[in-house]
Amino acid sequence: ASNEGTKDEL
Amino acid sequence: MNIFRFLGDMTHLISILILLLKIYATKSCSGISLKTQELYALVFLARYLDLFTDFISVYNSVMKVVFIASSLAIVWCMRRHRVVRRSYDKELDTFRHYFLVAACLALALLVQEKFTFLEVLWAFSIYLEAVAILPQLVLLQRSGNVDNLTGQYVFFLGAYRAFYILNWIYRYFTETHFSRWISCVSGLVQTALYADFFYYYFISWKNNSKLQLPA
Repeated sequence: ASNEGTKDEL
Repeated sequence: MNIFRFLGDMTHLISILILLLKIYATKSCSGISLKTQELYALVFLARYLDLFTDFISVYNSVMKVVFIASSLAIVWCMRRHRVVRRSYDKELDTFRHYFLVAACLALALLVQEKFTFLEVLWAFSIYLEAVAILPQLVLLQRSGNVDNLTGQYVFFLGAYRAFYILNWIYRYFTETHFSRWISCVSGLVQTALYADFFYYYFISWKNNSKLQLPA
């Protein structure tokens, strides 16, 4: 879960 | 998505539109560092490799395509366009940016979230973006007078990451497991590099005078 929290930004 | 991040993305987009406007309207890239533009193209290519593998949202995918396409178009314009490339300050834009690429790649190999190809390249792009503005700031100091569009371009480019810092603070307090210390530290360094530019930009705005960076 933490992973997509880090790569959803531009 | 939160307002800070949206404002950050819009500010980033505005900075690119201002640069495209300057090049298109004046058919000139004087005062613009080709090396900084090449570094940004590398940042976007290294960071947005997941464009085709991880679909996050239409907005996310569209913005990635816009950033990659615009940065490559600007580099192409400054290198190949027969009119624009004549106004490139080749003798002033001498920052050895390959050292920045090498240093960021080395750091990414040492410090990243997971030692995988995509994570190393992602960390590389984050570190490189933090220092990519250096050739441009050096060029501005050397070229003395800064035309309005170039000044606004650099100002919005610096402001965008400042909004992202607010976004990270907001997410830190609103999301449970939110850890982006690589982006936060790099973002702080990136924004700090603009500190003196922001100062002189504010002075020129307050005195309604031409933006002058001390040599």
